[in-house]
Amino acid sequence: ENSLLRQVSSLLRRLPAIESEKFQDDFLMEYNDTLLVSYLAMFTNC
Amino acid sequence: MDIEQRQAEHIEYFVKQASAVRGSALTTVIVDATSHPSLFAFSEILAVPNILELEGTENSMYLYLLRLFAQGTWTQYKNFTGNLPQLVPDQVLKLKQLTVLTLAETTKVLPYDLLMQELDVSNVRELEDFLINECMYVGIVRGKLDQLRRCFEVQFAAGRDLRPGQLASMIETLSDWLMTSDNLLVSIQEKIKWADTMSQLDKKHHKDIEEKVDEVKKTLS
Amino acid sequence: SSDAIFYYDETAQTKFQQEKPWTNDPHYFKRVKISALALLKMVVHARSGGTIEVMGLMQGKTDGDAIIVMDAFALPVEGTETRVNAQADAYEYMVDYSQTNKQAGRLENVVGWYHSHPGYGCWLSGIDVSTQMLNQQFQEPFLAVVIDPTRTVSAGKVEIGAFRTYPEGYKPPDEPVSEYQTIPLNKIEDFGVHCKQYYSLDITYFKSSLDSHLLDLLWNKYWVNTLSSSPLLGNGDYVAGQISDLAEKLEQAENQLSHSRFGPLIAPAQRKKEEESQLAKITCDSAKITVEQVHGLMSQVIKDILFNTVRQ
Repeated sequence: ENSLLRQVSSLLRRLPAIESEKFQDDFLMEYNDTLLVSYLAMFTNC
Repeated sequence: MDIEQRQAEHIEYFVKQASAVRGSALTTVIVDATSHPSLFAFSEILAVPNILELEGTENSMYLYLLRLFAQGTWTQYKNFTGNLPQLVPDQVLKLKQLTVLTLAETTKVLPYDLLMQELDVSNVRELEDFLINECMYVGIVRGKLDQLRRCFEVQFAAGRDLRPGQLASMIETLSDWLMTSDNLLVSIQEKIKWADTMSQLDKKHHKDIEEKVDEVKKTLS
Repeated sequence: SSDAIFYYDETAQTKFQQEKPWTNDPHYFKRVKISALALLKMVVHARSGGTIEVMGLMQGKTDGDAIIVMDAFALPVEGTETRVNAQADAYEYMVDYSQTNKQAGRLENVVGWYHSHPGYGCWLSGIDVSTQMLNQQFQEPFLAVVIDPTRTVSAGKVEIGAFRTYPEGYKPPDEPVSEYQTIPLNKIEDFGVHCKQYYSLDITYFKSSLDSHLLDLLWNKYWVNTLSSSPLLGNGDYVAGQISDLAEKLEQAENQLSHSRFGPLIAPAQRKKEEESQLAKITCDSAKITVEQVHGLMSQVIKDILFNTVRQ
């Protein structure tokens, strides 16, 4: 079914959704912040 | 999906038209289809037996034209002008729109220079007008124009007709995506199990500590 | 049968208004039923206020010991915690609205007011308590609802509380322990002074068959937006504020600990219990902040794996 194939093709073109160094930097920074908060919470717990 | 819904009716109309006529009358149908402002898919029309019969006849260049509109670009047309009929302005516009879709297939960030080269546009203003009026407003692409970095960030582009060999690549990508999703689900389930186990161990540990404390209190008293 | 709740029996309501069973029992109303429509409207209005408190009124009816909220409407006032009676600015609007409603065929009366506490939890401040006491004196039956739109976003569920105040001078029996909630340091005194002057009601929700259908359609339209959003990005300021507040509370607890060694020896065991309880609360708060952050990060990581690791 050509229509379905075109839609799938259009959908697959969108992957990967974001692929850039800036995004990776921001993402890892967010990751680190959350890990830091968890670390601090463990200290508080102790 | 919107674009497919909108052009389904037109595809059906032109397929019926193509099935009803033969020979040189098909050239009008092909020109009409390739000029239509809301039609960007031509595989169904190409599959009509009457259209395929044009191969090797005096009207075969119209068959090649239809194939070009299904899978080709404006640059490819310029390289093979000798073998293809002259295009009317609406067809030129359509081919340029399809060229943008093809470029968006390969990369999400399209530099203005590349677009100007591929679309035969001389300045940025003209390019942006084309992208906004003829591509975004029509609904075949969605994206952001970055004037500072001189590029067009594509968020969505409508699908073109498949080229030979593309299907295998699509199936591979879908399988890869499916595997990634399955693995992710398994990981999530494992993490849930781990969290439950740790919670139970923690509760048990608390209970043991409390019992020890009670024991020590009793001993002391 | 699920739509029967929407039927308004004027005779029964008038009879209930005349009997006034709440005058004999300050704890008469125990439950609140809020319609999905009213909840949506209240939460959207509260969220639209950002960090500024907003308020509105609720329309509905009563059913035994339950107050049923059918609909809600916003009032053109802001900053309800900064003035003694913010409602006063909207009296004309309230009257006009109620009259127009009756003309339009909506028979329900105003049964309460709602306002927002952006980022500092669902409870009644001193001003809120006096406003509600006034309302309960002259407009019974009346309910106070508080919504925290900021915590709604970070927790992923609606932070809402329904309250009714006790009459002046009434001493309530021992309250059952309510669910613990974090109160910022700058509000803790206001919370503590007035927390015994009101009680909370159990909240349940209901929707009509049409509401269910419409909500399904809305979900179909907005699920992409919902999944794309992230509380980590949207609520950054609030989280920073929470961590700062936590740091202040820790400092305060630490100061109290160091002072207790040199203070008079009056019931040291009791003081130690209070300090431990304060530290336990701080630990609860830190755990809550962390859990919300981890949830936010989990959704980001899952979205990253699903949509960014697949290559063509």
